Amino acid sequence: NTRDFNFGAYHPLETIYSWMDTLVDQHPNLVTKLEIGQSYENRPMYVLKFSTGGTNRPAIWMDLGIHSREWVSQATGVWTANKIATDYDTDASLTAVLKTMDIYMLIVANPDGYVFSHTNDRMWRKTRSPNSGSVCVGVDPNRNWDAGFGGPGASTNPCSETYQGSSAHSEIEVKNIVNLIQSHGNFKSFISVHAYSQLLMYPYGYTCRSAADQAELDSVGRAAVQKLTSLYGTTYKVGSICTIIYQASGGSIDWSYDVGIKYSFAFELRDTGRYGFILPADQIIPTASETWLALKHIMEYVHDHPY
Amino acid sequence: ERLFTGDQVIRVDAQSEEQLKLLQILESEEKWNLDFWRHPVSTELPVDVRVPRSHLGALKEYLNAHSIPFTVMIDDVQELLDQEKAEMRENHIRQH
Repeated sequence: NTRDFNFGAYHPLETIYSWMDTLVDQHPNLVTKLEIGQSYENRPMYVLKFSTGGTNRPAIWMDLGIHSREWVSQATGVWTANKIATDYDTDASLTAVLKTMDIYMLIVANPDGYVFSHTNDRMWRKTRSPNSGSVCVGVDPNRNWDAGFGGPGASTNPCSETYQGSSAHSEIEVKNIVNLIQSHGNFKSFISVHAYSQLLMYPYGYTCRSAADQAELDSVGRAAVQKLTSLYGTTYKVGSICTIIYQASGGSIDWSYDVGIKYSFAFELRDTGRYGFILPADQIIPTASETWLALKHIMEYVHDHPY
Repeated sequence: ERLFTGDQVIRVDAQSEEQLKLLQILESEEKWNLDFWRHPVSTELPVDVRVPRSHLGALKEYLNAHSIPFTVMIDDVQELLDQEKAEMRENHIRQH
């Protein structure tokens, strides 16, 4: 029963996957579970689809945990999925969004890496695909997108944490998302959730040139972060990937923006400066709760500004 | 399972572009198996780096030699991971 589920704890992949089934069972008119493909090691990649009907409605995409060691992101995904399911029909603005839009959520975007971070190497970040000619395994799935692929901020060294892969979309985990987004063709927002640094970023990362919609994205981002900060005072910086952190090629939100999904954002969730990737589980719910206020703001804005 | 016993996470506050450069050199040389959790990108953002125990002395010496201020953010990574694992085990038992 999802009411018994402990959202304030980290869970292994199989627990998260079986919880998804429970959520679907308990909200059959809102939530469905889609398998969008398999990972390199043949684990299913499940997307939770929140829909109140219609076909191919304008949609919002959210992926979490593409860097496997960033455990608070997958945990935030579980809490957020439950929040959407349980608040629908009572939260007026969320209900309004779901009246005309769908939400697709990939809670564990890198299942192989996530399992490996539980069983072998807690600091694992990349995928688990072998690299021919190298003893080093894995590709940074956030350098593997066809967006400035192979440019600055990505490495050609398979042993590097930011190894870009042999070619754009070489990683099946990335390809599965690309295929879904392209076959659906009606996504209006693409949100990728990472940790940590407390940043809300928008394109571009592969260039420091401003995106055409930079002013709008910046103002939506700042307003969203204001909502986030209002809960516990957690401070975030807002800006383009390139100006806030560094030039990073092959990133997912650059790809989504370049294929026309205007409202593309990347979150770097908390740590407030003590634990890094090893954020204690008692900070999961506060982190997810504050992030929800920003996510909801973005969803409301996307809903109110059709294009 | 890979262990991180004695590894520390150092938080470095680069005070100048020159100090930032020195950190970026460390990162690009992939020296001492440093695992940058937050990259050296600007003097406004801290740099967090996990340092294998075997290279702790060398890194701290390097930072001191260049008067780059740092603090120890995580004293022993494995200790924190052991706590995290124990908590997960406890939760699993409780759940079942």
